[in-house]
Amino acid sequence: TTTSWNFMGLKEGKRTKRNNLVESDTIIGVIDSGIYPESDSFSGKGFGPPPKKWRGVCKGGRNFTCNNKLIGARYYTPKLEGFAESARDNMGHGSHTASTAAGNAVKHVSFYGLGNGTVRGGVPAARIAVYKVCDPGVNGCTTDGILAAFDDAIADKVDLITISIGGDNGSPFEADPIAIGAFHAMAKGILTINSAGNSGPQSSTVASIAPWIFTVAASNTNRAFVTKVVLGNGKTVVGRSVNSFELNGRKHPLVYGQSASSSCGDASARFCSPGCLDSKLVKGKIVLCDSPQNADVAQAMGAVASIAKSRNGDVASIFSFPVSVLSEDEYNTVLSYMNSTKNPKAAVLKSETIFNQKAPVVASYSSRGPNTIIPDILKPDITAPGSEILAAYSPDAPPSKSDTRRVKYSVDTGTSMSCPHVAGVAAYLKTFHPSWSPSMIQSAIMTTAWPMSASTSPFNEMAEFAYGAGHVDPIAAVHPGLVYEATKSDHIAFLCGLNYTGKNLRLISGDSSSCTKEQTKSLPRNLNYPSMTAQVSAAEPFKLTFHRTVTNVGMGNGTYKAKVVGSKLKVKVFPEVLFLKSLHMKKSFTVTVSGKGLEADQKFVSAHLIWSDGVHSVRSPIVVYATN
Amino acid sequence: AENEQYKQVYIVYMGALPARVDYMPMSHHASILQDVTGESSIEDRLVRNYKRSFNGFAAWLTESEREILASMDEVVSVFPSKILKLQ
Repeated sequence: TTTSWNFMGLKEGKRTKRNNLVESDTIIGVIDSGIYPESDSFSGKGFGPPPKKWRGVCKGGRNFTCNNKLIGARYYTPKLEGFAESARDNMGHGSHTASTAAGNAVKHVSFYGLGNGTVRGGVPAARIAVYKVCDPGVNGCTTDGILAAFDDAIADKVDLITISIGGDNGSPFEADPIAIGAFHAMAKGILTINSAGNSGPQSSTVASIAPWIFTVAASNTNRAFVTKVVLGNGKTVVGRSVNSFELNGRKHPLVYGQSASSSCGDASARFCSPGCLDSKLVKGKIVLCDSPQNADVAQAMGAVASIAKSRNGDVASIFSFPVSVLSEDEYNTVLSYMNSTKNPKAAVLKSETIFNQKAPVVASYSSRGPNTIIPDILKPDITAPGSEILAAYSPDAPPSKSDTRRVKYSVDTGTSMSCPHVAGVAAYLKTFHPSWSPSMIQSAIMTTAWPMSASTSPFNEMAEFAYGAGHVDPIAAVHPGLVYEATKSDHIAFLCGLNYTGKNLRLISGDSSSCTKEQTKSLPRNLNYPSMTAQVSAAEPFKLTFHRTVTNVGMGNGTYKAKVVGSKLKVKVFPEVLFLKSLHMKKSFTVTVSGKGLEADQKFVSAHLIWSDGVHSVRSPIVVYATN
Repeated sequence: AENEQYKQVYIVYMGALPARVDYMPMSHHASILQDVTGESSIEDRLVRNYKRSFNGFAAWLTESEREILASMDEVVSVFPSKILKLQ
């Protein structure tokens, strides 16, 4: 986070307007792998006592002390041999996400000199409550523990919940613990922010699919870590990694994994697969591997460095020894140098950071829609920085596979990192609008997002299914003008439209509500959501409507005119002008979308509806897609 | 027979907490478990209760016990506890 907040306009210190009193009363619940309580990012220095509303406890286990920053801790991980029962972070992940959302501002932080800057959360004055559900012992996070964490976090009166956990795909609500917990959180006015998943760039991989969850995709920022490789013939190629190891530019002999094995076939040897490399052939050399996956294998066999190839060269990772990950072309450059040189040599340099003009671009790994459980709800909702984020870490966990180092700050990548960025923005927003409901917070962030375009990256061909409404813009989100509200009863009606009836609905809603005939007939796409999405049959003409209602949260009165930008969709908005004469006044409108019919290979068409009063610009994506 | 006795942790989701002030979630969960398992002590079965913000519990159950629970009026759904991943 040494650069991500500046990148999106949330400047450090006094350069950003804050409501410090309310911010200090804000509590962010972090459901993750626990926390490293001794980190400077979670120091309680300068904080007053916990907010009066706080109902939680500090039960972090032995040798675990809370403070006035880290005000709460609980753990739900099963008792396991060799693992102390505690809320302490054995994975580094929970410390990283907690500090991204609400960590103190800590100056002069770097990863061995790399990425130097001030690490801080979105709301440094806010408090943190930790709910540990993940541990290496269970190799992940148990869903019965996740549900218990929600049960406590809601009752403890946190203001927001950030959870960077998920499955490989969506599940029906009644079997999805994060959707269940988030529903009850929403009913109590608590917004849940969830990572979209890292199964991209394939479509229909987003696992967080409920409309009452705020689902976050990941993108890069304008700071990138690069690692140069200097070949013996003087040529330099640029690769990606966060390489803190200094080899002082010394060149070492190069060997290709394929020719460094005496026990495996070419295919496995090229990938430096475990058990393939012959230490006699790699010791003291730089090994070329067709994947970064097994770099630690090369290290174990005595290599001094590794050069790897990766298709998705858009992310730099930490490795346990010097590695540079090259694009296909650059990798082939090295291979052809090797094939044309008697004693090929090269040097892998220490990484450096560069200014990356092409940002934000959605990350290749970020999970994509369409939503497999509710086709007419666009997921992910929003995009935030997730690649190469430097934040707090736990010295109880290695910064990379087979790494002997231990650090208090590290670089991590994933939608796990973008999720707490949005949690920080949501909390920032809430300090200016404490009474806003979860859906209003979500709407404000979505309708004021930076537009992202499909053209800037090879992985963006999924456009809104990749980046949702666009990239979060914290400053604009404070003044959205209009918001799309969806209350608990709107969501109950939504569930009626999905045939949740009788017993289930009554039990979930907790009151004797049952579906009216009209609700049962309601279409999911008519949930008052800040984006509009519809799945249609391929190759058939379509004409469909979306019903929406906006609430005025701008100045007293405003006249908003509708404008539709974007492509091939025929869109009609009625009425085209909304007169909102007072604060909190609501106005409804319909959007009618028609088209000739999507060819099966034409995945989708999208446009944007913008309501503007000359000051505010309330932008919503409209997406129509066909599946075979 | 072995299959029949195979147990795994299931989450029994019972929806929102009833508004009745006299409702005691933990004793309700215990009595449901005793009924379904036929065992008076549920200590080895119960993994945890959900009782503060919504209603339910997690327990070691066989498949047939799961089916009985899923059909009960006060139960919304019964599904296996799984391992999710950090992202």
